[in-house]
Amino acid sequence: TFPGMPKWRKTHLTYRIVNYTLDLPKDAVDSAIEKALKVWEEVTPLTFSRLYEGEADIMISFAVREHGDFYPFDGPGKVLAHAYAPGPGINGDAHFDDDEQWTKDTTGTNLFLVAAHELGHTLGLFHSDNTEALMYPVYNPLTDLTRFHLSQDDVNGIQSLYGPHPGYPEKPLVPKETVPPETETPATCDSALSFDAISTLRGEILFFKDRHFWRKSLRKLEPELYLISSFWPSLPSGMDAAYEVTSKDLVFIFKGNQFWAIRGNEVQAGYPRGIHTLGFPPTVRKIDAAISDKEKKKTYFFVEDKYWRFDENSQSMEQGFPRLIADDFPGVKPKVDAVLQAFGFFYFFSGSSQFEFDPNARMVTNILKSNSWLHC
Amino acid sequence: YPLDRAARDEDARMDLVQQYLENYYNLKKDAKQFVRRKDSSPVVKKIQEMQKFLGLEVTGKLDSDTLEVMRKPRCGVPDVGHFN
Repeated sequence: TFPGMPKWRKTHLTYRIVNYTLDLPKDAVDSAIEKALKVWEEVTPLTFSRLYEGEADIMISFAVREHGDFYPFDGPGKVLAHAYAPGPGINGDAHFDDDEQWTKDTTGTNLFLVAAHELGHTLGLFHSDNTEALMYPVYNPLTDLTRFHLSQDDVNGIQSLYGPHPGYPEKPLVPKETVPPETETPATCDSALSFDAISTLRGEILFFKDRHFWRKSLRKLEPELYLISSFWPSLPSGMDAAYEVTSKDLVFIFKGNQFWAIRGNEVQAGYPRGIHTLGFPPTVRKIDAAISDKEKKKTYFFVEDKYWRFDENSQSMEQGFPRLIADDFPGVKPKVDAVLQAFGFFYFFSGSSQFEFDPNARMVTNILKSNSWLHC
Repeated sequence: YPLDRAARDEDARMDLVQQYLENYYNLKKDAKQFVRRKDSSPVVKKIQEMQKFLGLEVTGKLDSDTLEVMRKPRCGVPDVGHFN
């Protein structure tokens, strides 16, 4: 996605073909653009309708050389087209260099292929370094048009902005009441909301719930809801715990007796691993919550009414543990669902309640609703 | 003549790489005064960034593979940063 992740705040968009190249019959241009829009429609909730006059969200035009946007085209070859990220005015528009020979096949420059790429930009996708991806910047004249499909990289990118198509992948429609609750989108401001796990990630806070997570950036008031699978397809949903070790730029995700390590969008090779490799006794089947204190370089694991402490320097569980949570965090009620460290406090999440704990005063200083971080 | 010819080819290559890096990899135009040398560190770094992004061997040099990809038709949207 573009820096700042610009995206359309609506799922129904309008487009207009402002003018035509003389290289192709008008209906060939119309169908190339329709086909290119359909590529994105099939994997997102987005829908498109065509305008024939006035200002549409996506204005599509053909031009040569200087054409009014300070990014002149350069004659045949080299730059084929360009487009702008979602937004008002010129944003969201796509321009095609009419000094190219636009064709329906690949004897010239295939209009459908380039249009599908440029429309990816108008929806908010940036270039991909995956050479198989439609959003790779260099045009591939050898693409087999009969077998064209988006790469997983393209699908991950667009779904990170808009989520999947309601029926994607094709699933038989089932009546609402039999849809298992975890596949529904969780209600952000439901006062009974509880979390499976919470972690920071490069300055943002991720609140995990079933198959989704809210992404809260300190720069933005509103949290954004995503599918876990749109960022990390191989991670489990309904996880138990998560924490970030900022010094390693890693987030560790726990479910059952396994854990994964992720760096940004990438799940690290060699995972999942068994939690007993960290030093837990066999009696521990899963952990409930975890937090890594970056100052002390200690990671706390909470299991029922006890907790363990792991030394990040020696990479080993410390002696003298487990200890009772009640002894060292008085006022914090087990079982702990998730833990967050912020502003010098520990925030313990248990069901729909959140206990703000002052580690210096060694006492709970405030009790809040769990979803108070989601700007409810 | 041969010397002139080689110098002209080198200049053409330098123009191509400079324009490409400025258009798509945020090579600052104000770096022009020392960008003329292809082994200056801003240019080498940007060549390596471009080679990595485009899936080429990261050599920092204008090898034939790199030049070939740079001459291919492409989208005008930058690969780093975006239209400003």
